[in-house]
Amino acid sequence: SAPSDSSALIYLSQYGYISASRGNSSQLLDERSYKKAIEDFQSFAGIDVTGQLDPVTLETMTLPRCGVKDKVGTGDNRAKR
Amino acid sequence: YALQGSRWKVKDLTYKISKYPGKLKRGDVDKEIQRAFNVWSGYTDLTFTPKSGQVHIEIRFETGEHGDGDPFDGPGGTLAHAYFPVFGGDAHFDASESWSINSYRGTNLFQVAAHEFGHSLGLSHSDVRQALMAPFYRGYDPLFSLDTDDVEGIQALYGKKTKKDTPSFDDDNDDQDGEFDESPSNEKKTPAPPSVDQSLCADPKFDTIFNSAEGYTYVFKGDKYWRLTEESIAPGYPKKISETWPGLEGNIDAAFTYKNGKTYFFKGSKYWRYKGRKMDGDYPKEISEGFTGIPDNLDAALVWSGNGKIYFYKGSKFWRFDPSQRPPVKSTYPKPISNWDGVPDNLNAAFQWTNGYTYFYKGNAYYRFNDRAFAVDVTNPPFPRSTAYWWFGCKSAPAGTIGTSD
Repeated sequence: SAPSDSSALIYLSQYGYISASRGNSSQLLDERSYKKAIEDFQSFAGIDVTGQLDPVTLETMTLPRCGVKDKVGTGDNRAKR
Repeated sequence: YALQGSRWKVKDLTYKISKYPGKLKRGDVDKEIQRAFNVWSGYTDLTFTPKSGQVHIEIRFETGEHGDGDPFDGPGGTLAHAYFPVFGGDAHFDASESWSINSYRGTNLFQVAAHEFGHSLGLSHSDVRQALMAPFYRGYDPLFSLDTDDVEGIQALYGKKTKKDTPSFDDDNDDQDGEFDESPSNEKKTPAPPSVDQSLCADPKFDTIFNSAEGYTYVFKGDKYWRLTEESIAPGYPKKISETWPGLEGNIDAAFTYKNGKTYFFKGSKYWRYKGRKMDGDYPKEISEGFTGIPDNLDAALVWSGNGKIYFYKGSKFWRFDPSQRPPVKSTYPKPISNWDGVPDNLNAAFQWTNGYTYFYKGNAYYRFNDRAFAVDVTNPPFPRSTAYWWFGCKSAPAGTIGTSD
Protein backbone atom coordinates (compact mmCIF):
# COMPACT_ATOMS: atom_id res chain seq x y z
CA SER A 1 0.00 0.00 0.00
CA ALA A 2 1.01 3.57 -0.56
CA PRO A 3 1.81 5.51 2.62
CA SER A 4 -1.46 7.41 2.32
CA ASP A 5 -3.32 4.10 2.21
CA SER A 6 -1.76 2.78 5.39
CA SER A 7 -2.21 6.01 7.33
CA ALA A 8 -5.78 6.23 6.08
CA LEU A 9 -6.37 2.69 7.27
CA ILE A 10 -5.07 3.60 10.71
CA TYR A 11 -7.26 6.71 10.72
CA LEU A 12 -10.38 4.80 9.69
CA SER A 13 -9.66 2.21 12.31
CA GLN A 14 -8.93 4.79 15.00
CA TYR A 15 -12.20 6.60 14.46
CA GLY A 16 -14.43 3.55 14.22
CA TYR A 17 -14.98 3.10 10.50
CA ILE A 18 -13.10 -0.22 10.51
CA SER A 19 -13.29 -2.51 13.51
CA ALA A 20 -10.06 -2.54 15.49
CA SER A 21 -9.24 -6.18 14.73
CA ARG A 22 -9.43 -5.48 11.00
CA GLY A 23 -7.35 -2.34 11.33
CA ASN A 24 -4.50 -4.36 12.76
CA SER A 25 -4.45 -6.74 9.82
CA SER A 26 -4.87 -4.64 6.73
CA GLN A 27 -4.16 -7.49 4.35
CA LEU A 28 -7.33 -9.21 5.55
CA LEU A 29 -9.53 -6.22 4.78
CA ASP A 30 -11.22 -6.71 1.45
CA GLU A 31 -11.44 -3.87 -1.02
CA ARG A 32 -15.21 -3.54 -0.71
CA SER A 33 -15.08 -3.05 3.07
CA TYR A 34 -12.26 -0.55 2.71
CA LYS A 35 -14.20 1.44 0.11
CA LYS A 36 -17.29 1.32 2.32
CA ALA A 37 -15.26 2.65 5.27
CA ILE A 38 -13.95 5.53 3.14
CA GLU A 39 -17.48 6.29 1.94
CA ASP A 40 -18.79 6.27 5.50
CA PHE A 41 -16.08 8.69 6.55
CA GLN A 42 -16.69 10.97 3.56
CA SER A 43 -20.40 10.99 4.28
CA PHE A 44 -19.87 11.73 7.95
CA ALA A 45 -17.38 14.50 7.20
CA GLY A 46 -19.74 16.10 4.70
CA ILE A 47 -17.40 15.83 1.71
CA ASP A 48 -18.04 14.23 -1.69
CA VAL A 49 -18.61 10.50 -1.32
CA THR A 50 -16.27 8.93 -3.87
CA GLY A 51 -15.06 5.84 -2.03
CA GLN A 52 -11.56 6.91 -3.05
CA LEU A 53 -8.74 8.43 -1.06
CA ASP A 54 -8.90 11.62 -3.08
CA PRO A 55 -7.01 14.77 -2.03
CA VAL A 56 -10.00 16.27 -0.19
CA THR A 57 -10.47 13.09 1.82
CA LEU A 58 -6.81 12.89 2.72
CA GLU A 59 -6.77 16.55 3.68
CA THR A 60 -9.86 16.10 5.84
CA MET A 61 -8.06 13.29 7.63
CA THR A 62 -5.32 15.73 8.63
CA LEU A 63 -7.71 18.21 10.30
CA PRO A 64 -7.41 18.65 14.07
CA ARG A 65 -10.23 16.79 15.70
CA CYS A 66 -11.67 15.04 18.72
CA GLY A 67 -10.20 11.63 19.49
CA VAL A 68 -13.53 9.96 20.20
CA LYS A 69 -14.66 7.51 17.52
CA ASP A 70 -17.21 8.78 15.02
CA LYS A 71 -18.92 5.41 14.90
CA VAL A 72 -19.75 4.05 18.33
CA GLY A 73 -22.34 1.64 19.58
CA THR A 74 -23.07 0.18 16.16
CA GLY A 75 -22.81 -3.34 17.52
CA ASP A 76 -20.40 -4.37 14.75
CA ASN A 77 -17.99 -5.90 17.20
CA ARG A 78 -20.59 -7.54 19.42
CA ALA A 79 -20.75 -11.33 19.35
CA LYS A 80 -24.10 -12.72 18.28
CA ARG A 81 -25.83 -14.47 21.14
CA TYR B 1 -27.10 14.26 16.54
CA ALA B 2 -26.22 10.83 17.83
CA LEU B 3 -26.65 9.46 21.32
CA GLN B 4 -24.05 7.00 22.55
CA GLY B 5 -26.56 5.14 24.71
CA SER B 6 -25.70 6.12 28.26
CA ARG B 7 -26.50 9.17 30.36
CA TRP B 8 -26.17 10.43 33.91
CA LYS B 9 -29.02 9.54 36.27
CA VAL B 10 -28.52 12.76 38.24
CA LYS B 11 -28.60 16.30 36.93
CA ASP B 12 -26.36 17.92 39.51
CA LEU B 13 -22.89 16.90 38.39
CA THR B 14 -19.51 17.68 39.93
CA TYR B 15 -16.11 18.03 38.32
CA LYS B 16 -12.49 18.76 39.07
CA ILE B 17 -9.41 19.63 37.04
CA SER B 18 -6.73 17.26 38.29
CA LYS B 19 -3.99 18.35 35.92
CA TYR B 20 -3.68 21.80 34.33
CA PRO B 21 -2.01 22.81 31.05
CA GLY B 22 1.40 24.45 31.29
CA LYS B 23 0.95 27.81 29.58
CA LEU B 24 -2.39 29.08 30.88
CA LYS B 25 -3.21 30.54 34.27
CA ARG B 26 -5.15 28.17 36.49
CA GLY B 27 -7.84 30.74 37.14
CA ASP B 28 -8.34 31.28 33.41
CA VAL B 29 -8.60 27.54 32.80
CA ASP B 30 -11.14 27.23 35.62
CA LYS B 31 -13.26 29.96 34.03
CA GLU B 32 -13.12 28.47 30.53
CA ILE B 33 -14.00 25.00 31.79
CA GLN B 34 -17.00 26.35 33.73
CA ARG B 35 -18.05 28.33 30.64
CA ALA B 36 -17.84 25.15 28.59
CA PHE B 37 -20.12 23.33 31.04
CA ASN B 38 -22.49 26.29 31.00
CA VAL B 39 -22.98 25.72 27.27
CA TRP B 40 -24.92 22.58 28.20
CA SER B 41 -26.56 23.83 31.39
CA GLY B 42 -28.00 26.71 29.35
CA TYR B 43 -30.40 24.32 27.63
CA THR B 44 -31.05 21.71 30.32
CA ASP B 45 -31.46 21.51 34.09
CA LEU B 46 -27.96 20.07 34.40
CA THR B 47 -25.66 21.84 36.86
CA PHE B 48 -21.88 21.53 37.04
CA THR B 49 -20.10 22.30 40.28
CA PRO B 50 -16.34 22.27 40.82
CA LYS B 51 -15.37 20.13 43.80
CA SER B 52 -12.37 18.31 45.23
CA GLY B 53 -12.29 14.62 46.06
CA GLN B 54 -14.70 12.24 44.38
CA VAL B 55 -16.41 13.84 41.39
CA HIS B 56 -18.43 12.78 38.39
CA ILE B 57 -16.17 14.26 35.67
CA GLU B 58 -12.42 14.45 36.08
CA ILE B 59 -10.50 16.71 33.68
CA ARG B 60 -6.82 16.27 32.92
CA PHE B 61 -4.30 17.79 30.50
CA GLU B 62 -1.92 15.01 29.50
CA THR B 63 0.73 14.23 26.90
CA GLY B 64 1.31 11.03 24.93
CA GLU B 65 0.36 7.82 26.66
CA HIS B 66 -1.46 8.76 29.85
CA GLY B 67 -2.83 5.55 31.22
CA ASP B 68 -5.98 4.90 29.28
CA GLY B 69 -4.45 3.16 26.28
CA ASP B 70 -5.37 6.02 23.99
CA PRO B 71 -2.20 8.12 23.72
CA PHE B 72 -2.19 11.69 22.46
CA ASP B 73 -0.25 12.46 19.31
CA GLY B 74 1.38 15.86 19.95
CA PRO B 75 0.32 19.17 18.38
CA GLY B 76 -2.49 18.88 15.82
CA GLY B 77 -4.27 15.63 15.06
CA THR B 78 -6.20 14.53 18.10
CA LEU B 79 -6.88 17.44 20.45
CA ALA B 80 -8.76 15.73 23.25
CA HIS B 81 -11.04 12.83 24.10
CA ALA B 82 -13.70 12.14 26.66
CA TYR B 83 -15.56 9.17 28.02
CA PHE B 84 -19.28 8.61 27.84
CA PRO B 85 -21.22 8.47 31.14
CA VAL B 86 -21.14 4.68 31.23
CA PHE B 87 -17.34 4.85 31.13
CA GLY B 88 -17.07 7.59 33.76
CA GLY B 89 -17.36 10.86 31.82
CA ASP B 90 -13.73 11.93 32.25
CA ALA B 91 -12.23 14.38 29.73
CA HIS B 92 -8.58 14.41 28.70
CA PHE B 93 -6.95 17.21 26.73
CA ASP B 94 -3.65 16.92 24.85
CA ALA B 95 -1.30 19.16 26.84
CA SER B 96 0.94 19.45 23.75
CA GLU B 97 -1.64 21.61 22.01
CA SER B 98 -1.28 25.36 22.20
CA TRP B 99 -4.47 25.96 24.20
CA SER B 100 -5.79 29.51 23.94
CA ILE B 101 -8.57 31.67 25.31
CA ASN B 102 -10.53 34.19 23.23
CA SER B 103 -7.89 34.19 20.50
CA TYR B 104 -7.52 33.10 16.91
CA ARG B 105 -4.10 31.75 17.80
CA GLY B 106 -3.71 28.19 19.02
CA THR B 107 -6.62 25.90 19.81
CA ASN B 108 -9.58 27.38 21.61
CA LEU B 109 -9.94 25.67 24.98
CA PHE B 110 -13.57 26.68 25.56
CA GLN B 111 -14.87 25.26 22.28
CA VAL B 112 -12.95 21.99 22.54
CA ALA B 113 -13.95 21.56 26.20
CA ALA B 114 -17.61 22.21 25.40
CA HIS B 115 -17.38 19.53 22.69
CA GLU B 116 -15.71 17.01 25.00
CA PHE B 117 -18.25 17.60 27.75
CA GLY B 118 -20.91 16.73 25.18
CA HIS B 119 -19.33 13.27 25.15
CA SER B 120 -19.11 13.27 28.96
CA LEU B 121 -22.88 13.75 28.94
CA GLY B 122 -23.65 11.03 26.40
CA LEU B 123 -23.53 12.65 22.97
CA SER B 124 -21.62 10.99 20.13
CA HIS B 125 -20.30 12.81 17.11
CA SER B 126 -22.83 14.48 14.87
CA ASP B 127 -22.69 14.50 11.08
CA VAL B 128 -24.17 18.01 11.07
CA ARG B 129 -21.13 20.07 10.10
CA GLN B 130 -22.03 23.22 11.99
CA ALA B 131 -22.89 21.33 15.19
CA LEU B 132 -20.54 21.60 18.16
CA MET B 133 -20.57 17.81 18.28
CA ALA B 134 -19.16 17.49 14.75
CA PRO B 135 -15.75 15.81 15.18
CA PHE B 136 -13.53 18.42 13.54
CA TYR B 137 -12.16 21.54 15.17
CA ARG B 138 -13.31 24.57 13.17
CA GLY B 139 -11.10 27.28 14.59
CA TYR B 140 -11.90 29.98 17.10
CA ASP B 141 -15.45 31.29 16.87
CA PRO B 142 -15.86 34.52 18.87
CA LEU B 143 -19.63 34.27 18.47
CA PHE B 144 -19.91 30.62 19.41
CA SER B 145 -23.34 29.21 20.11
CA LEU B 146 -24.79 25.72 20.16
CA ASP B 147 -26.40 24.51 16.96
CA THR B 148 -30.03 23.37 17.03
CA ASP B 149 -28.72 19.86 16.46
CA ASP B 150 -26.69 20.01 19.69
CA VAL B 151 -29.62 21.44 21.65
CA GLU B 152 -31.96 18.71 20.40
CA GLY B 153 -29.34 16.09 21.26
CA ILE B 154 -28.74 17.18 24.83
CA GLN B 155 -32.45 17.72 25.46
CA ALA B 156 -33.16 14.22 24.16
CA LEU B 157 -30.98 13.00 27.03
CA TYR B 158 -31.82 15.39 29.85
CA GLY B 159 -34.98 17.22 28.83
CA LYS B 160 -35.56 20.91 28.29
CA LYS B 161 -34.53 23.57 30.76
CA THR B 162 -37.22 24.27 33.33
CA LYS B 163 -35.19 26.20 35.91
CA LYS B 164 -33.81 29.65 35.32
CA ASP B 165 -30.12 30.35 35.84
CA THR B 166 -29.06 32.41 38.84
CA PRO B 167 -28.09 35.14 38.86
CA SER B 168 -29.10 36.09 35.37
CA PHE B 169 -31.00 38.65 33.40
CA ASP B 170 -34.17 36.59 33.52
CA ASP B 171 -34.23 36.19 37.26
CA ASP B 172 -34.58 39.84 38.09
CA ASN B 173 -37.87 40.97 39.49
CA ASP B 174 -40.20 42.32 36.88
CA ASP B 175 -41.27 45.91 37.20
CA GLN B 176 -44.45 47.53 36.03
CA ASP B 177 -43.81 47.28 32.34
CA GLY B 178 -42.40 43.79 32.50
CA GLU B 179 -38.74 44.71 32.28
CA PHE B 180 -35.96 43.53 34.55
CA ASP B 181 -35.17 45.28 37.79
CA GLU B 182 -32.62 47.96 37.06
CA SER B 183 -32.42 49.29 40.61
CA PRO B 184 -29.59 48.34 42.97
CA SER B 185 -30.20 45.10 44.79
CA ASN B 186 -32.35 45.16 47.95
CA GLU B 187 -33.66 48.61 47.14
CA LYS B 188 -37.34 49.02 46.47
CA LYS B 189 -37.94 50.58 43.11
CA THR B 190 -39.85 53.78 42.73
CA PRO B 191 -42.66 53.65 40.18
CA ALA B 192 -41.76 54.94 36.74
CA PRO B 193 -42.96 58.48 36.13
CA PRO B 194 -46.04 58.53 33.92
CA SER B 195 -44.80 61.19 31.50
CA VAL B 196 -42.95 60.24 28.31
CA ASP B 197 -39.52 61.79 27.88
CA GLN B 198 -39.46 64.52 25.23
CA SER B 199 -35.71 64.94 24.83
CA LEU B 200 -35.57 62.65 21.80
CA CYS B 201 -38.29 64.73 20.16
CA ALA B 202 -36.06 67.80 20.33
CA ASP B 203 -33.04 65.98 18.97
CA PRO B 204 -33.92 62.55 17.54
CA LYS B 205 -30.44 61.65 16.31
CA PHE B 206 -29.04 58.80 18.41
CA ASP B 207 -25.97 56.55 18.61
CA THR B 208 -27.30 53.02 18.23
CA ILE B 209 -30.44 50.89 18.36
CA PHE B 210 -30.72 47.17 19.03
CA ASN B 211 -33.01 44.41 20.26
CA SER B 212 -32.15 42.58 23.46
CA ALA B 213 -32.36 38.79 23.58
CA GLU B 214 -35.62 39.24 25.48
CA GLY B 215 -37.16 41.15 22.58
CA TYR B 216 -36.95 44.71 23.92
CA THR B 217 -35.75 47.50 21.68
CA TYR B 218 -33.27 49.98 23.13
CA VAL B 219 -31.96 53.29 21.83
CA PHE B 220 -28.59 54.52 23.11
CA LYS B 221 -27.55 58.14 23.00
CA GLY B 222 -24.59 59.56 24.90
CA ASP B 223 -24.59 57.95 28.33
CA LYS B 224 -28.37 57.40 28.38
CA TYR B 225 -30.76 54.86 26.94
CA TRP B 226 -34.46 54.52 26.28
CA ARG B 227 -36.66 51.47 25.80
CA LEU B 228 -39.05 51.69 22.90
CA THR B 229 -42.61 50.42 22.87
CA GLU B 230 -44.56 49.48 19.73
CA GLU B 231 -45.37 53.16 19.15
CA SER B 232 -43.11 55.36 21.24
CA ILE B 233 -40.85 55.45 24.30
CA ALA B 234 -41.58 53.49 27.46
CA PRO B 235 -42.30 55.56 30.58
CA GLY B 236 -39.47 56.02 33.04
CA TYR B 237 -36.73 56.66 30.52
CA PRO B 238 -34.02 57.78 29.90
CA LYS B 239 -31.81 55.80 32.25
CA LYS B 240 -28.05 55.62 32.56
CA ILE B 241 -26.36 52.99 30.38
CA SER B 242 -23.72 52.31 33.02
CA GLU B 243 -26.34 51.50 35.66
CA THR B 244 -27.97 48.79 33.59
CA TRP B 245 -24.96 47.46 31.69
CA PRO B 246 -22.20 47.82 34.33
CA GLY B 247 -18.81 48.48 32.77
CA LEU B 248 -20.20 49.71 29.47
CA GLU B 249 -19.24 53.19 28.30
CA GLY B 250 -21.44 55.83 26.74
CA ASN B 251 -21.32 57.13 23.15
CA ILE B 252 -21.54 53.62 21.69
CA ASP B 253 -20.99 53.42 17.92
CA ALA B 254 -22.94 50.25 17.12
CA ALA B 255 -24.61 47.26 18.76
CA PHE B 256 -26.44 44.05 17.90
CA THR B 257 -27.72 40.92 19.59
CA TYR B 258 -26.55 37.74 17.91
CA LYS B 259 -28.35 34.41 17.66
CA ASN B 260 -26.36 33.20 20.69
CA GLY B 261 -28.45 35.65 22.75
CA LYS B 262 -25.45 37.84 23.54
CA THR B 263 -25.30 41.55 22.83
CA TYR B 264 -22.18 43.14 21.35
CA PHE B 265 -21.39 46.83 21.76
CA PHE B 266 -18.77 48.66 19.69
CA LYS B 267 -17.01 51.93 20.40
CA GLY B 268 -13.84 53.23 18.77
CA SER B 269 -11.44 50.29 18.54
CA LYS B 270 -13.12 48.27 21.30
CA TYR B 271 -16.10 46.03 21.82
CA TRP B 272 -17.97 44.58 24.80
CA ARG B 273 -20.06 41.42 25.06
CA TYR B 274 -22.99 41.15 27.46
CA LYS B 275 -25.37 38.40 28.37
CA GLY B 276 -28.41 40.36 29.41
CA ARG B 277 -27.06 43.10 31.63
CA LYS B 278 -24.01 41.14 32.77
CA MET B 279 -20.65 41.55 31.06
CA ASP B 280 -19.79 38.16 29.53
CA GLY B 281 -16.08 37.96 30.36
CA ASP B 282 -13.22 40.42 30.42
CA TYR B 283 -14.15 43.36 28.23
CA PRO B 284 -13.54 45.63 26.41
CA LYS B 285 -11.47 43.83 23.81
CA GLU B 286 -10.04 45.09 20.55
CA ILE B 287 -12.35 44.86 17.52
CA SER B 288 -9.32 43.71 15.54
CA GLU B 289 -9.03 40.75 17.89
CA GLY B 290 -12.61 39.53 18.08
CA PHE B 291 -13.84 40.78 14.72
CA THR B 292 -10.85 40.45 12.44
CA GLY B 293 -11.34 42.40 9.23
CA ILE B 294 -13.81 44.89 10.68
CA PRO B 295 -12.64 48.52 11.04
CA ASP B 296 -12.67 50.69 14.16
CA ASN B 297 -15.03 53.64 14.65
CA LEU B 298 -18.07 51.99 13.11
CA ASP B 299 -21.26 53.78 12.13
CA ALA B 300 -23.69 50.88 12.52
CA ALA B 301 -24.04 47.11 12.72
CA LEU B 302 -26.86 44.62 12.34
CA VAL B 303 -27.64 40.95 11.90
CA TRP B 304 -29.38 40.73 8.55
CA SER B 305 -32.43 38.48 8.33
CA GLY B 306 -31.60 37.61 4.72
CA ASN B 307 -28.75 35.30 5.73
CA GLY B 308 -28.17 35.66 9.50
CA LYS B 309 -24.73 37.21 8.93
CA ILE B 310 -23.43 40.33 10.65
CA TYR B 311 -23.07 43.53 8.62
CA PHE B 312 -20.96 46.50 9.68
CA TYR B 313 -21.26 49.96 8.17
CA LYS B 314 -18.81 52.83 8.11
CA GLY B 315 -18.77 55.86 5.85
CA SER B 316 -19.71 54.72 2.35
CA LYS B 317 -18.71 51.08 2.87
CA PHE B 318 -19.98 47.92 4.50
CA TRP B 319 -18.41 44.64 5.61
CA ARG B 320 -20.01 41.21 6.00
CA PHE B 321 -18.82 39.12 8.94
CA ASP B 322 -19.48 35.38 9.04
CA PRO B 323 -18.03 33.82 12.20
CA SER B 324 -18.25 30.32 10.72
CA GLN B 325 -15.89 31.20 7.85
CA ARG B 326 -12.10 31.61 7.74
CA PRO B 327 -11.42 34.42 7.27
CA PRO B 328 -14.72 35.72 8.65
CA VAL B 329 -14.60 38.71 6.26
CA LYS B 330 -14.05 37.79 2.61
CA SER B 331 -11.40 39.61 0.62
CA THR B 332 -14.14 41.07 -1.59
CA TYR B 333 -15.14 43.40 1.28
CA PRO B 334 -15.62 46.27 1.96
CA LYS B 335 -18.30 47.00 -0.63
CA PRO B 336 -20.21 50.23 -1.27
CA ILE B 337 -23.34 50.89 0.79
CA SER B 338 -24.98 51.86 -2.51
CA ASN B 339 -25.39 48.08 -3.02
CA TRP B 340 -28.19 48.43 -0.46
CA ASP B 341 -30.55 50.17 -2.82
CA GLY B 342 -31.78 53.44 -1.29
CA VAL B 343 -29.70 53.33 1.90
CA PRO B 344 -27.50 56.43 2.42
CA ASP B 345 -23.83 56.59 3.42
CA ASN B 346 -22.63 57.78 6.84
CA LEU B 347 -25.35 56.05 8.85
CA ASN B 348 -25.92 56.60 12.54
CA ALA B 349 -27.55 53.28 13.36
CA ALA B 350 -29.24 50.20 11.91
CA PHE B 351 -31.07 47.12 13.19
CA GLN B 352 -33.70 44.57 12.41
CA TRP B 353 -36.90 45.21 14.34
CA THR B 354 -39.23 42.57 15.68
CA ASN B 355 -41.48 42.97 12.61
CA GLY B 356 -38.72 41.48 10.43
CA TYR B 357 -37.85 44.69 8.57
CA THR B 358 -34.37 46.21 8.63
CA TYR B 359 -34.17 49.90 9.49
CA PHE B 360 -31.38 52.37 8.81
CA TYR B 361 -31.09 55.68 10.66
CA LYS B 362 -29.30 58.83 9.62
CA GLY B 363 -29.63 62.20 11.30
CA ASN B 364 -33.27 62.75 12.22
CA ALA B 365 -34.59 60.35 9.59
CA TYR B 366 -34.89 56.62 8.92
CA TYR B 367 -35.32 54.20 6.01
CA ARG B 368 -37.15 50.87 5.99
CA PHE B 369 -35.35 48.21 3.97
CA ASN B 370 -37.23 45.37 2.35
CA ASP B 371 -35.03 42.30 2.78
CA ARG B 372 -36.79 40.41 -0.01
CA ALA B 373 -36.77 43.18 -2.60
CA PHE B 374 -33.31 44.21 -1.41
CA ALA B 375 -34.22 47.88 -1.59
CA VAL B 376 -35.69 50.60 0.60
CA ASP B 377 -39.46 50.09 0.60
CA VAL B 378 -41.60 52.17 -1.70
CA THR B 379 -44.37 53.50 0.54
CA ASN B 380 -46.67 56.43 1.05
CA PRO B 381 -45.25 58.62 2.47
CA PRO B 382 -41.90 57.54 1.03
CA PHE B 383 -38.75 57.18 3.10
CA PRO B 384 -36.85 58.85 4.67
CA ARG B 385 -39.34 59.55 7.43
CA SER B 386 -39.04 61.32 10.76
CA THR B 387 -37.58 59.13 13.48
CA ALA B 388 -39.10 61.45 16.09
CA TYR B 389 -42.64 60.97 14.77
CA TRP B 390 -42.60 57.29 13.84
CA TRP B 391 -40.31 55.85 16.52
CA PHE B 392 -40.42 58.19 19.47
CA GLY B 393 -44.11 59.15 19.30
CA CYS B 394 -43.46 62.88 18.98
CA LYS B 395 -46.74 64.23 17.62
CA SER B 396 -45.21 67.59 16.86
CA ALA B 397 -42.76 66.03 14.37
CA PRO B 398 -43.64 65.72 10.65
CA ALA B 399 -45.31 62.46 9.59
CA GLY B 400 -44.34 62.70 5.90
CA THR B 401 -41.10 62.41 4.00
CA ILE B 402 -38.31 64.55 5.36
CA GLY B 403 -34.72 65.28 4.51
CA THR B 404 -31.95 64.23 6.84
CA SER B 405 -30.38 66.74 9.18
CA ASP B 406 -27.34 66.60 6.93
